[in-house]
Amino acid sequence: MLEAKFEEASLFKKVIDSFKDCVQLVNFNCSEHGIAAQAVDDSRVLLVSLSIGTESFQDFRCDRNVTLGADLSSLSKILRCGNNNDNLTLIADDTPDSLLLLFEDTKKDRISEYSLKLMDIDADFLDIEGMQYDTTITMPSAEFAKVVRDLNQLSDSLNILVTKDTVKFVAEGDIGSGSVIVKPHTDMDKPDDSVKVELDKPVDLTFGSKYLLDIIKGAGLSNQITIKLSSETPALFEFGLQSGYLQFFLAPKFNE
Amino acid sequence: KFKQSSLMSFFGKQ
Repeated sequence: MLEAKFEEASLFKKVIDSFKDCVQLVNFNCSEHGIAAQAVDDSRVLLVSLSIGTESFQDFRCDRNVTLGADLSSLSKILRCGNNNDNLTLIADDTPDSLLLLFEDTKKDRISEYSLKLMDIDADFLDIEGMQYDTTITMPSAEFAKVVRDLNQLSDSLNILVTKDTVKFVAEGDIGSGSVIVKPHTDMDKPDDSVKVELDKPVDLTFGSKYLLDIIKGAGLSNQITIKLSSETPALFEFGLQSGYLQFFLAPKFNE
Repeated sequence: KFKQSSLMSFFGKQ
């Protein structure tokens, strides 16, 4: 039996909203450690990996591992029915055909109950653990989102160049070109505004802008984004949760 | 021109 209660429905709503536009069918794997999911987009370029640890829940109980196969557009429709500050409890039995979503407004004594039909989803599980990266960038997620949105107007590709003391984003397109340079700095008053660069090797990589536009939908989850890049493996873009994370793995573009 | 690579060329399936 799974019984997972979020103090505020907004957390789960935000998490689902952050990746519902790039993947549709997702297996949520529930265990004593929390809820995890992995899904690849149809073009097999972008992978989403979610982990919501038990600390993110007000109450969490999962006696036996259970997989919830859900259509995110349907789940999202139901999530829109709850208010952001309602309690949200996810309930499923050990071999569920459906997931029960219970929204409770404790002030108004209102309880709304929805049932989502589950499905068997046959999905590949990719081994994404233990990769080595040449550089790790931590920067404000809103700033990264703006760079991606701005440079997307110029090109369908975004080039990211990292050296010891700069991160340079470059877009070159038909109408012209643009670049944004971000330098590491520490903001004592607002640590979340800081930019940090750890570098083993300089990096020069190019990514499809349309996938980056999907990734920045996670910016509402966390004030900071961590970007790990390597010439050998897909890039990792991570938004931290209070307990857990939402990660996007993006395959780069290569010069032919 | 740039060519988009696939995740499958990097990750092993489990």
